[in-house]
Amino acid sequence: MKVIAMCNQKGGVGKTTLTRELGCYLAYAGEKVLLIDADGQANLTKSFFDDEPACGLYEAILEGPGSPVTLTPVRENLKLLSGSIRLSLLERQLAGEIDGYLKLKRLLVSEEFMRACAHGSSQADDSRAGGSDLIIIDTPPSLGILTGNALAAADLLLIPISPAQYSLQGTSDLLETMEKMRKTLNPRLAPLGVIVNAYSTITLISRELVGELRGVFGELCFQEELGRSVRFEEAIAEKKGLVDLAGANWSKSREEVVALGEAV
Amino acid sequence: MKVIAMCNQKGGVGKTTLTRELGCYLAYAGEKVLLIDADGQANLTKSFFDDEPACGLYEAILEGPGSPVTLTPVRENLKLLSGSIRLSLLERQLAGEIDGYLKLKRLLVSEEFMRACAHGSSQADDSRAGGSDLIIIDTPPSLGILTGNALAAADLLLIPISPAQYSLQGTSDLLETMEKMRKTLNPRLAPLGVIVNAYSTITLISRELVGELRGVFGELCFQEELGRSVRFEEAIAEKKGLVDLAGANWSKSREEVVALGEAV
Ligand SMILES: Nc1ncnc2c1ncn2[C@@H]1O[C@H](COP(=O)(O)OP(=O)(O)OP(=O)(O)O)[C@@H](O)[C@H]1O
Ligand SMILES: Nc1ncnc2c1ncn2[C@@H]1O[C@H](COP(=O)(O)OP(=O)(O)OP(=O)(O)O)[C@@H](O)[C@H]1O
Ligand SMILES: [Mg+2]
Ligand SMILES: [Mg+2]
Repeated sequence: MKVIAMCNQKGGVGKTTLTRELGCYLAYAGEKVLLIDADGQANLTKSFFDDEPACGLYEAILEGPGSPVTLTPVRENLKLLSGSIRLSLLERQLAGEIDGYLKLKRLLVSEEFMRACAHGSSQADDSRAGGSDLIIIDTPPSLGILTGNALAAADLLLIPISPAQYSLQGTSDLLETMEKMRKTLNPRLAPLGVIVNAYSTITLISRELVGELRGVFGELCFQEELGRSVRFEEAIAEKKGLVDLAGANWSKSREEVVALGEAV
Repeated sequence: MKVIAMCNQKGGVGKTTLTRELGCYLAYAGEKVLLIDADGQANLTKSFFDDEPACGLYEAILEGPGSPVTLTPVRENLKLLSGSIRLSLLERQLAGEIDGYLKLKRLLVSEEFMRACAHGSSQADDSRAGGSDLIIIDTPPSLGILTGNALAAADLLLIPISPAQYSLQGTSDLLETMEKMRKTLNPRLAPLGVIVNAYSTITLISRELVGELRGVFGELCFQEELGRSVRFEEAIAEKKGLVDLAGANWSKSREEVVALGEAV
């Protein structure tokens, strides 16, 4: 089981978009995937469900060991540990606790979590471990306790960036945070890479920025990129991933998601 | 002196872009404007200066009464109380304090602040009050202590939104937070309005979303909108506002900023 944290404290760069599109593609390709919505805005959850599931990540962390964990099925091979506005309360509630940053990490190895993974969203007795091949954690646009929990629980860090001056400025803070996390709570955390998202080829400045970003990150930057396209917004409206949408006209963005999914 | 807080916990909707463009336009039109960068990412500060000023909002809040406040001149009629990564420390440092949410409000009425406003960025002795007609505060994409300080210090709340499903979902939390703030720390806080930013007219879903957003917010939503345009990114590269950029080709986005500036 691989755990990926999708992080960038810069807002609106595509953390949620990449989490849902990669999750849907890899499930479509046959991997057993679990998405975790660790953002109080719960955009990931709302992008799949009109009504927020009653129990999610907040309940699983707060109620602690012994109480069942609820995973909500999204499509075949894809489950969600849902988010809610209540998660923003966790930032304050966990602030003082010594193990405030380790709550998610502990949850992912707990009996209850293993049980919920193995058997759909019901809390069956059979405690066979695992069930998911891959977990992707969506995080809020800040370097607070929720993002800290995701970094402490993850094996790999994926950073979406958009071709903008602000992207060049903010990502060094994030790599610094990763180093700090590696030295303190999670020595196995490694960068999986940086993904350029929502570039538009028609403008010169966009191409220049992508060139600069590739220069800064080198090998760390995936070759595959996602262009800006209205298809992503339409996919949210249909509560599905691009790969699950009917109609050939999804082809360009869909192809980009598939290529990226393969690379990841 | 009017104080406007620019808030939306959804990331990447244009808080920083609108703060800097409205600030530059209103200064160009003759108003004395102060921008405050209350975001740890310090995008607003970095969009004007390659090197971050040594002293800014963090120092002003932490050092408290008695120590001078440093305002950095940006252009004629425009000053900046700069941000820095150190502001993210404030979130934790102020978490326990009873008056943690009132630090910025207190700063804006302090002797030292008045002095700094009156005479450029030096800390002259003449303590004539005021100096700025308008203050706009840029905030981070979260509803934490920094945004709380901005809401407590402000007279008016301006909410940028982008035509996206997530915008429709997140803004009710923000209006709820405003109500809560009004009942507890700041009874005079009133909504100035909601501004649609970065729409692209060519897609149907974008036009539908703008229609839906106008339906939800009614009168609260400004008629004036900002279209998506690469000019904004180019303006950041030049470290200037759109109104200060040479060349007639800035016309469409510049006209939109002027119209919006007039309305505000
Ligand atoms: N490649 C793309 N093309 C077009 N639109 C995109 C693309 N990627 C993301 N978007 C849109 O841009 C907006 C921001 O993306 P998203 O919400 O995924 O970013 P985020 O980093 O998760 O934001 P936050 O910081 O608020 O969590 C959304 O409305 C999304 O639909
Ligand atoms: N009208 C627009 N047209 C084109 N690009 C825009 C427009 N408004 C904002 N942008 C770009 O979109 C990105 C996000 O905007 P901005 O950083 O101002 O949002 P924000 O809400 O301040 O983000 P954060 O939540 O991280 O503070 C920036 O790269 C900016 O240059
Ligand atoms: Mg998100
Ligand atoms: Mg900003």
